[in-house]
Amino acid sequence: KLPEATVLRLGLYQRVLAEFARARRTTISSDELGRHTGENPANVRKDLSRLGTLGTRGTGYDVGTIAARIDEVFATSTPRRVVVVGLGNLGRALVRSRSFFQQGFEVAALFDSSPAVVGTTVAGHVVQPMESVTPEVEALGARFGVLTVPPEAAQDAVERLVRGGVGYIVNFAPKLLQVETTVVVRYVDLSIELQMLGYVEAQGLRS
Amino acid sequence: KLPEATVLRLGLYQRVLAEFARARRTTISSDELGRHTGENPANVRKDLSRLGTLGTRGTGYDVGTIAARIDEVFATSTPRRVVVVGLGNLGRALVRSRSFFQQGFEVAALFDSSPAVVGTTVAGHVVQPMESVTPEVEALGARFGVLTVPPEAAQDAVERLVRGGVGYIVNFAPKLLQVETTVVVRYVDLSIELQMLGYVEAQGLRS
Ligand SMILES: NC(=O)c1ccc[n+]([C@@H]2O[C@H](COP(=O)([O-])OP(=O)(O)OC[C@H]3O[C@@H](n4cnc5c(N)ncnc54)[C@H](O)[C@@H]3O)[C@@H](O)[C@H]2O)c1
Ligand SMILES: NC(=O)c1ccc[n+]([C@@H]2O[C@H](COP(=O)([O-])OP(=O)(O)OC[C@H]3O[C@@H](n4cnc5c(N)ncnc54)[C@H](O)[C@@H]3O)[C@@H](O)[C@H]2O)c1
Repeated sequence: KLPEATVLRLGLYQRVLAEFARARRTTISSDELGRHTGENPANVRKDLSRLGTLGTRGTGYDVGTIAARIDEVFATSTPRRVVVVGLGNLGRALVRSRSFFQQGFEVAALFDSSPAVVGTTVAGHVVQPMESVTPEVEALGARFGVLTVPPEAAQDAVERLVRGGVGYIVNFAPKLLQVETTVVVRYVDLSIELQMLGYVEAQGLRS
Repeated sequence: KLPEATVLRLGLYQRVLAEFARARRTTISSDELGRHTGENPANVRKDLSRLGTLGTRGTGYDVGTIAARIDEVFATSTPRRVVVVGLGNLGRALVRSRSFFQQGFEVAALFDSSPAVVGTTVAGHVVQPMESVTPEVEALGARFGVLTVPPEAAQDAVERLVRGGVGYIVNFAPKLLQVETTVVVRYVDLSIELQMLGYVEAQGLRS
């Protein structure tokens, strides 16, 4: 099992490797990978050696080899169905974003409670009412859910998802969810990014 | 200087401590802090000892003391002006969110290039055109910027911000920015959250 910080970095490397591959570049150095992700090149080398991929002094790493190795870690070959609950500003931005659902994840269904939203089409999917969450998730075999609802709606939404079989949730609502221990919830708080910059500024640091 | 992973965790603890304070709870254990942030309680104890705050066995830590200590780390007492460029789905979600601009950060100005957006009011601010970015940022003394524009617009937007004196940027657009070495950019890629869950599922792990 890799440490979480390493897995997060591997996700960042994967983006850069995809850009390099698109630009038909076949090798990359740990310095380049570090510069493009804001990571320390020594960390880059340590991370890649954990995967068993080794670079050659002078030419660096083979882009295709590392990308394939990282794909294995994330097991991105199996398509994974994701449902999104709450199609307000944030939900729409995520569903419409080319880069949020990548690496094998695909949007399977959208749900909302507002009569003004239900029945409309967002990024090619018709938004369904909340009563459909549990039966639809079950029928789709979706294991992943994204919550972009107001905080007071988050607990109800997660219960409907879990009842249908969802076991992995990305939650953007600032609300602690009560779920069974088998359910994995990742809380996302975007303000942490600003705060991190505030820390860097306060310490007079370079990044 | 604290490691970045610690600083990120401190930001998460701060949210939980604020909730505890609101609920008039005066003490918290490392287990509770760990459970509410998805962190390992041993990491919690290690992080807090780095701040010089020690808990007492049996009762835990004093909520007020740790919260104040973390505020010092982030120097949240100085108000920091932030400008946002790109008021589409994501930009609106961030500007309207009560929780994105907290801990001393305040929205100072909003900019967009679309005639349909310029002149409208979002969360109490009139959206200004791109020609105003540099002079306005200078006049405000804003040091922080958030980019929620399409990737092809990101480089132009960042140049206008930096020319006005912005030195710290949160970039949501999937685009590598060319900036001077003194400018600090944090790239945010929300898909990493889904990918992390994909990794946990693939490894059959518990979080
Ligand atoms: N921490 C951060 O950095 C941050 C930033 C932005 C947004 N957020 C959070 O993300 C969430 C979404 O934000 P937003 O700006 O898109 O909000 P929004 O109000 O634009 O959208 C919320 C959507 O949820 C739907 N909804 C409301 N109640 C519901 C219910 N009971 N069941 C299902 N759907 C319901 C609404 O109809 C709406 O479409 C909020 O919880 C917000 O706090 C957090
Ligand atoms: N990686 C992720 O997980 C993720 C998720 C969501 C969004 N995003 C990214 O965030 C960005 C914003 O996404 P969105 O859904 O809000 O897009 P959007 O199209 O809804 O909004 C973009 C806004 O930028 C404005 N704009 C366009 N060109 C501009 C220019 N040259 N100068 C200034 N403003 C300009 C538009 O008028 C619009 O208001 C995109 O780059 C998107 O890829 C990334």
